[in-house]
Amino acid sequence: GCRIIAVANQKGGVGKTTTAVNLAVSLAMTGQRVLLVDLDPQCNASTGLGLNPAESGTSAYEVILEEAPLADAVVESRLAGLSVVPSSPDLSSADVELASHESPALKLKEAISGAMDLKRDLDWILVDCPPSLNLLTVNALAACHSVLVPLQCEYYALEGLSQLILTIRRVREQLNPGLRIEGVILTMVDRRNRLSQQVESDARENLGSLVYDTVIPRNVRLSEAPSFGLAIAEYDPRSSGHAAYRNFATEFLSTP
Amino acid sequence: GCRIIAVANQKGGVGKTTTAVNLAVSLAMTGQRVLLVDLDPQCNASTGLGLNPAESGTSAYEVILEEAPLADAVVESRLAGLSVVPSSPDLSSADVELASHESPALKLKEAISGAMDLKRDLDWILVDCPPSLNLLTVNALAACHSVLVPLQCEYYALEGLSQLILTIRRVREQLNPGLRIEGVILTMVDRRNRLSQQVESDARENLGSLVYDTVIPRNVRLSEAPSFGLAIAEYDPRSSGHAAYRNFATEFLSTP
Ligand SMILES: Nc1ncnc2c1ncn2[C@@H]1O[C@H](COP(=O)(O)OP(=O)(O)OP(=O)(O)O)[C@@H](O)[C@H]1O
Ligand SMILES: Nc1ncnc2c1ncn2[C@@H]1O[C@H](COP(=O)(O)OP(=O)(O)OP(=O)(O)O)[C@@H](O)[C@H]1O
Ligand SMILES: [Mg+2]
Ligand SMILES: [Mg+2]
Repeated sequence: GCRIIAVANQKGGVGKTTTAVNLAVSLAMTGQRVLLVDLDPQCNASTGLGLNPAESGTSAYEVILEEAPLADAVVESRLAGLSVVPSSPDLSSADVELASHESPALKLKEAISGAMDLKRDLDWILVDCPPSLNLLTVNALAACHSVLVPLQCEYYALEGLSQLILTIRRVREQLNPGLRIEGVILTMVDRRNRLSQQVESDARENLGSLVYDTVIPRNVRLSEAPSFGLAIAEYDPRSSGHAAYRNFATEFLSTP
Repeated sequence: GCRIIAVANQKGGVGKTTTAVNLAVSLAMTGQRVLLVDLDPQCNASTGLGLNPAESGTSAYEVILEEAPLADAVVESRLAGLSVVPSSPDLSSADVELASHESPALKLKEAISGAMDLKRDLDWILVDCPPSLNLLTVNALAACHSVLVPLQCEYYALEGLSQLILTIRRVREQLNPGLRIEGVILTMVDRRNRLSQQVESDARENLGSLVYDTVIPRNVRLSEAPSFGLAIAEYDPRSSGHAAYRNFATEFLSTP
């Protein structure tokens, strides 16, 4: 069946989008069939794959507001095996617009369960979340099987983890009983830097086997790629950033 | 009088908190009287100054929910001239809780205008915002005289600027007619890196004199300081990060 993974962390700038885009591409390159849903009104995952949210017709906004079925919002990327539901800046008012609806937190879950035909042809649905624990992120946590948590090796990022884990527990109790953490992927790792080493060892000590062996190094090529609308595999396949995401995809697939 | 500045940018991880904390401290060290309001449920500005949100009594949450006057939430920092209104994780549900209130976007503005005695003893109120354009950030934009925008020298951060400017314009039209941009401070600048140079020149070309001459370099000491609950001035006064924020405070004070 199709596995649904939310890529979430309310701390900003920790590598959620970079991980969602490059994992999606790496999985597709190994033959997996992947749908990437961009649930962040910043639209970074959409533009990072070369899409222009202003040109897209239906987006995640219409899906969340129940104005269109999920399948209507799906566009093919340049890469075989990878399709995308683009975001829209309109999503930033979804909280307010959905406040008066029946079960506002279950809109994405309902849209995905209604898309039977779509799901039959997919191995993975990855959902890129905005930097908050608001209704959009809660929709993703309610809709997914598990949460992939990018953790930047910095102090504020580690501090925020407990709030994220609390929210995941709350969503599991109230909306999604099977919800669990898929894993924690360390990002922007710089092993020459004491703080990065310390955060890595703290994370492995506290989170144990939830933390993947693969780490993503800080690599400027990863931040250059989106300015060309390319994933790292297309922009610089010889970079340390690409090697890390390729290895991560392998470890991700082999972790039960 | 007392000037109110929101430190805002919906892009995550661009240096909002680092700028709010270190500008507040640098201003206080030049004799200015500063109140830092932490409006982010992540509580990073609070912990970055050594406060423990769990121990604080009244926080920005009670102020926004009109359960306490602003003055009740103010705590003194270790530094003369600097006081703080700490945040609370409870703020993450403020959107939902305020949705049924009369003018939910004006709670901070009302709280600040009600604090006459407090304002008489202050030169600046800086408000650290969460990474979103939600009700908390809109409250800050409605309450302030101007917005200080930290801009990370990366592609996604530059892309997000147009949405921020649109939101500022909308708040100016509907809630706060005098709202303007105080300035744009470039953060995590690495002049050895092509992308950083390109973003800096794009920003200066498009935004002109809004962009401060002073830039904040990428400096690991800035990210180490909060793990000790210290601002950079206290943690490593010889660092390039501290020199940059001291110079920025001087330029900030001299820019009309
Ligand atoms: N391993 C890395 N090495 C260098 N730069 C990186 C790396 N991962 C991400 N970046 C860059 O760091 C910035 C933050 O990453 P990204 O936008 O993916 O984080 P995010 O968590 O999605 O942010 P937000 O919270 O705003 O959604 C981006 O400019 C990105 O290009
Ligand atoms: N100039 C700098 N050099 C190196 N690291 C920095 C610099 N400025 C900030 N940092 C680090 O980068 C990370 C992001 O900065 P910060 O948390 O201040 O951003 P933010 O915009 O407040 O994030 P959020 O969107 O989550 O509120 C933090 O770990 C911080 O310590
Ligand atoms: Mg993102
Ligand atoms: Mg912050």
